[in-house]
Amino acid sequence: NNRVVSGVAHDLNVAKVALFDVPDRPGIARAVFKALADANINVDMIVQAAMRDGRNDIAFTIAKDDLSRALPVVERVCREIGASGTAYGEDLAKVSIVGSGMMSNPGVAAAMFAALADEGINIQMISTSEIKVSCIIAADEIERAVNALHAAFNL
Amino acid sequence: NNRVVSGVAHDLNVAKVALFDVPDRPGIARAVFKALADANINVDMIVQAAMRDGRNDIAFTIAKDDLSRALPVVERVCREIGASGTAYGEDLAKVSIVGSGMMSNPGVAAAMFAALADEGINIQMISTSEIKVSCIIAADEIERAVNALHAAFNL
Ligand SMILES: C[C@@H](O)[C@H](N)C(=O)O
Ligand SMILES: C[C@@H](O)[C@H](N)C(=O)O
Repeated sequence: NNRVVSGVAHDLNVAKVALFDVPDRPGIARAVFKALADANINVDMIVQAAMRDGRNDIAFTIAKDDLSRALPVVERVCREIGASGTAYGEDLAKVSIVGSGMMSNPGVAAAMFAALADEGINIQMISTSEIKVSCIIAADEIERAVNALHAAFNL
Repeated sequence: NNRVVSGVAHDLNVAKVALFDVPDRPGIARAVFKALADANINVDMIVQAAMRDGRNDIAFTIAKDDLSRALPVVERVCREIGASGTAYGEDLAKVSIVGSGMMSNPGVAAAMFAALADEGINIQMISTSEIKVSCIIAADEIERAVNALHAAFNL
């Protein structure tokens, strides 16, 4: 088990932003993230899940201090592309499990989600790569989250 | 520029599945992915973007051949947790840019999205890590996507 997940990482310098009901057509993701790049805002996680009725939601995370600069940019893009609205969240943290053995182990992400659920911790955003599963949770839950994940994966 | 993005990867063995309007409370992500793990279905990308009205959408990708086994599992979980419905997609591909220099370069994801947009390629799902930005697109667009990304990043 130690070989599958080799560590738990966390980041408290996290804010999230979302755009709702963006048109699901080429050029929309570029419009959003080019505007942020032009404003020199560093984006960490980007997540876009599933289209419904020709629309999709896009959420991303940035450093806490960049929120006040990012929001006007996002609101302008929201109007330009005809999205239905925006939302943001502060007082957040990112918690991740990291490991090279995760790819062919179906239960690993499920075990992370179970460990957080057993602590009553709500998972606000999820993003993955082959070697990492990252969840956004409330900042005041990070200690319990990290401890629960260390216990779940014998770390 | 070569040092920021070091490569383009792609995967044609991809199907996507989504659950809509899952209750946004602890234990829901576990319910979905434990059911898939118990059915021995390997999950690649998992994305969950933004909550609205106490609900969220969860999308994930699996190997094409696992779709027929995954759908009954997902439909059952959908009913159990009170989600509004499910959807799936076939004939898909995952295309990714990979690089260790991406983290502090705001424009890199934007440049990937721009290269795909310039080809008229629609981005269906997005997931990121510090060293990778992955997009799900139609399978028949993968060649143009990979070529466009090689050109955009001088690879
Ligand atoms: C929603 C957004 O990702 C859109 N599909 C695009 O390609 O830009
Ligand atoms: C939507 C789902 O991720 C839920 N918030 C959970 O914690 O399981």
